[in-house]
Amino acid sequence: MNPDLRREREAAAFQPELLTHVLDGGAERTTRRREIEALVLNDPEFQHEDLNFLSRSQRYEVAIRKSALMVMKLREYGIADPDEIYWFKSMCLGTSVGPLNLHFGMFIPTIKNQGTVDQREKWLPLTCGLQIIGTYAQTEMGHGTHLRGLETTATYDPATQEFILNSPTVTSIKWWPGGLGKTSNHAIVLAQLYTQGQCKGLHAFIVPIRQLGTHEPLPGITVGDIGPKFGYDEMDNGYLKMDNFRIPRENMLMKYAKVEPDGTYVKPLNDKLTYGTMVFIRSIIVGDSARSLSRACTIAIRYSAVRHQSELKPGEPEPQILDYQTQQYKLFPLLATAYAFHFVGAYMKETYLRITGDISEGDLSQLPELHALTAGLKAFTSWIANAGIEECRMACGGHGYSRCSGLPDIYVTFTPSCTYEGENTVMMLQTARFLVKCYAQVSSGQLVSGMVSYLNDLSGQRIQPQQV
Amino acid sequence: AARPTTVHINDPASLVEAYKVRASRLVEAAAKNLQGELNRRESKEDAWNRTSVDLVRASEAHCHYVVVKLFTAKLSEISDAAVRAIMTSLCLLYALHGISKHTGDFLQGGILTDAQVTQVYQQVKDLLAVIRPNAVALVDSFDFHDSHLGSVLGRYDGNIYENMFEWAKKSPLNKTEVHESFHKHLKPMQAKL
Repeated sequence: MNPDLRREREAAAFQPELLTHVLDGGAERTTRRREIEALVLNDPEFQHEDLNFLSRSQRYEVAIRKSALMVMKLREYGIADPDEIYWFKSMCLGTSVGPLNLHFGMFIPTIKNQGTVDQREKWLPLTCGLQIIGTYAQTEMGHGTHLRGLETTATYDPATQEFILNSPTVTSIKWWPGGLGKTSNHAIVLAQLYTQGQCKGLHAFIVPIRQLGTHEPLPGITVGDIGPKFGYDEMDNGYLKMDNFRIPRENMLMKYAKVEPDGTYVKPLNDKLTYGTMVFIRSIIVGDSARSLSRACTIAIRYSAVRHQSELKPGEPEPQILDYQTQQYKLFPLLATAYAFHFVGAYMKETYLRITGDISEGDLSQLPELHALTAGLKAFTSWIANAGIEECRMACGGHGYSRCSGLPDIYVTFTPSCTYEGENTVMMLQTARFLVKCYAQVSSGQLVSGMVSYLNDLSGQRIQPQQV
Repeated sequence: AARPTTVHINDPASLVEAYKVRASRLVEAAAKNLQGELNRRESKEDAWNRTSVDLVRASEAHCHYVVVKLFTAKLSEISDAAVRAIMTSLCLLYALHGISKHTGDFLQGGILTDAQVTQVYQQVKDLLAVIRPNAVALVDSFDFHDSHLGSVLGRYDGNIYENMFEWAKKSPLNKTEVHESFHKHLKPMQAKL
């Protein structure tokens, strides 16, 4: 043990283990988490060469091998609790991303949240057994956060009771979805539904894209990898072009909106419901902001305790750089932020589960606030964590720029969260729409509840500046 | 009647109030600006676009308030006194550092006085010194295993330099002492010059 770090640990005024329990939600959860992590750490099959020394194709192959191993080991150990799966997966993938992430994180949850009972019974067993490997294809080359601008069409043909999926323009080609390029054989495609000559807006369709068994692209499907990015080297972000590709009527997810066999369209209860998957992902991103910033702070603060530089007092030995106030001013507010976001992430997860429970009981009253809160906090936490990770890298000087520091990987893996699942400025404006609506309610004498209840007291909220 | 509230900058709960008032002021200002734009032009889309900077600021203030509120609420759930003490310092640092980065919002709304803002700056520096002896323990509490952290600089044992040297030796470029490009390109060039 480096003597500086040893001394630092001996000087602490509290027991880190007790704070770890707070972060995990209790001592027993800490114990369980470590047990789960040890299953991976002690398994030689998960070992591999440092990804930094591999080509992109090799990195993708390592990620696929680990992902397949992960699925089989989870089954072997009988791990089914969502948190335990998350712990196991995090340890498997470390700082890299997995080509199956969207299968587990988007494809399966969307079928669960937006599929009918029949659809869930048909598709979920196939997805859990990974005969079907899916992704979630929403973003197009020319359209992203503004969903109503998406061009992909799904036109209903009552004669054959099929939908015809089509990419009418080059800008409508589905672009970016993780796992789309080489891994997945199905995709949930968001498309503008046309039936009986009318456009009914965006709906979700399960689209097969590769032949089961051979994994060859199906006729009418053009699919592949979009090429190297700023990071995400192990992920086959892909493109998908559909040329009048036919799917059965049963492949439209119809828990909320429906198309009858004759083409009659039945409206959903609330058009926000199709946002369910995005709200779920955004609440997860808040937790990711905390985890990524925590990792960066861990690296920068430990390194700052080990690194000695310059001289604070002439003639004295070089001090630890953590003793410089400017270094503390860079890192400690970020450390506080990492803890703050961790607690917010836990709150978002609880709130999401509670409100989606209400929704399945038919109570949609809190959906608008959930939608606004997840949008705003996703933007707020990812913007700040993104800048904070870069601050941590620079605080480590030149060695922070080496991939051995781990900081470039944390940054390039985290930074997409500022633009995916809703570009941050657009997210903030969605939150603002909700806030302005609440303000109008309060102005007309109605009370509002939840995190915006402070608006009820607007006239009363005059702070008396305190004479010091 | 307006209920006068005094901000105590050493009290997290009082800082939550300050963030709450800041948020409601910015929401109110954005809503009023939007209404003003609506009165001046037909299209509500134009009005919205011409107020969007204010609207983003209001949302950020709302989110900032939510984060400070939830962090403060968490403190009361921590049973161990030593852990609660250091987490209270972190919470104060988060809230006060946030104020120091947005002093205009807090001064403009009469939420804090100029003298209080000066105190905030000083308090932030004082808290850095409070946190300094516990900084390594605070990151140890995140409990990242080295293989999960993926960092030679952030190793738990702190043995950075020798491991950095070992890591570099594994670079593919070091597979041979002399890279093949020397014989293919440099040596022929040197022979010609």
